[in-house]
Amino acid sequence: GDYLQTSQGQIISSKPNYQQILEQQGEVLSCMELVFNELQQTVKLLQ
Amino acid sequence: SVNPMVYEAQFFGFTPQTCMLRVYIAFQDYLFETMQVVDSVILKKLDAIPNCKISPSEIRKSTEKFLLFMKEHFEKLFGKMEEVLLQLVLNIPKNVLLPEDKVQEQYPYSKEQLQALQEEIQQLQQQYRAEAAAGQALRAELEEQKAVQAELEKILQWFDGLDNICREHGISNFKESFAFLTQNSKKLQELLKDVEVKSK
Amino acid sequence: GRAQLFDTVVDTFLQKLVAAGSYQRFASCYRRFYKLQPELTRGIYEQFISQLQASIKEEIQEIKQEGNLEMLFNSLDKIVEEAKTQEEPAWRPSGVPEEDAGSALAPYLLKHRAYLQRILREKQEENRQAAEAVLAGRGRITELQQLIAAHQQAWQ
Repeated sequence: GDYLQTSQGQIISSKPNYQQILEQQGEVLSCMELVFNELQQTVKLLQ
Repeated sequence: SVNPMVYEAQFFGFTPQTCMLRVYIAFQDYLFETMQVVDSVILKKLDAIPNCKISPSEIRKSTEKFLLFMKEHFEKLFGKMEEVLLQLVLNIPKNVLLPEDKVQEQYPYSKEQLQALQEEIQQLQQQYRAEAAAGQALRAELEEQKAVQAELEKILQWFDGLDNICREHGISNFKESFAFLTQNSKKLQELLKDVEVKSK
Repeated sequence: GRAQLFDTVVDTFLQKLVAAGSYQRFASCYRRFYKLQPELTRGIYEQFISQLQASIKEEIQEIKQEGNLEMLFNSLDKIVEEAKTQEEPAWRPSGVPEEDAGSALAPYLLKHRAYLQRILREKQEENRQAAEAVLAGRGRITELQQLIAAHQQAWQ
């Protein structure tokens, strides 16, 4: 809260949630896992 | 109405009046002492004169008379001397500012102005502390960003790696390849059906 | 100068005192003794005057040395000479140390204020540059997120 009074207060206050960003990438990778499972099954079926 | 002459005391290290008092007491003491010596010398000389009709008390009276006379003149003359010395020698004229007080004319700050200045300084100190903390916060975020960027770039590299693997294995376009494979397997299934029907 | 004036005033005092305590006056006070021993009376008087003058002059020298008066008088003469163009009455202590100390403190406070203003400006500039880097970093992270999302969508 004190940062708002400083020269770059707004920038500091608008800091993104980097932890959340990294957690989202975890979701991306889980999604990709599903995609590849599907692909694998499809290829087996086609074989 | 007595002028304490404090400014002069600041300069000289003593008040002019103290100095004059010292001189007065010393001069008076010397006058008395010298007269005492005169008195005792005359009495001694008298003792040496045989059949002297002058009594010691007479000499004493003469000494007192002369001393009284001298003291009167001493007081008058000393008063004049003191006046001259206090006015012309041991004084600092009204228009004169001592060197150590030059700051009073250069920086004529009232109590209120000084307080305002001190408050301003306090505020600046607080601002600086806040800016220093803000700087630390910004640098901490930069460090955090480095770590996050590294992670994201790793994931991106992984995706690029996938694309490279596909290319290495001759699959430039997964969608097309799957469409082709699906079509072919459908064709094969139809061919099989055809063959089964024709063989029956 | 003050030193010379001081000596002159003291000498004048002494001369007038001696003149007042003349031999005639001395002899008239010790009339009977004078009649008895005129030469002795004269001798005693001369010694009295000589002793008195010597003691007073010695005392004055002592006072001058103790108080370093010669140096102080010359210094004051110089200060007075430098201030001769100043017509207005100069500042004098108010008698309230709190009030007077303010002006003595003022130059140091002003210096301190200037110093704080300077380092604050420097710190703000430093932070401005750091904030620029932070914004650039955020932009890059957003870009990476978008690229990853695009890849993911493409695979999906």
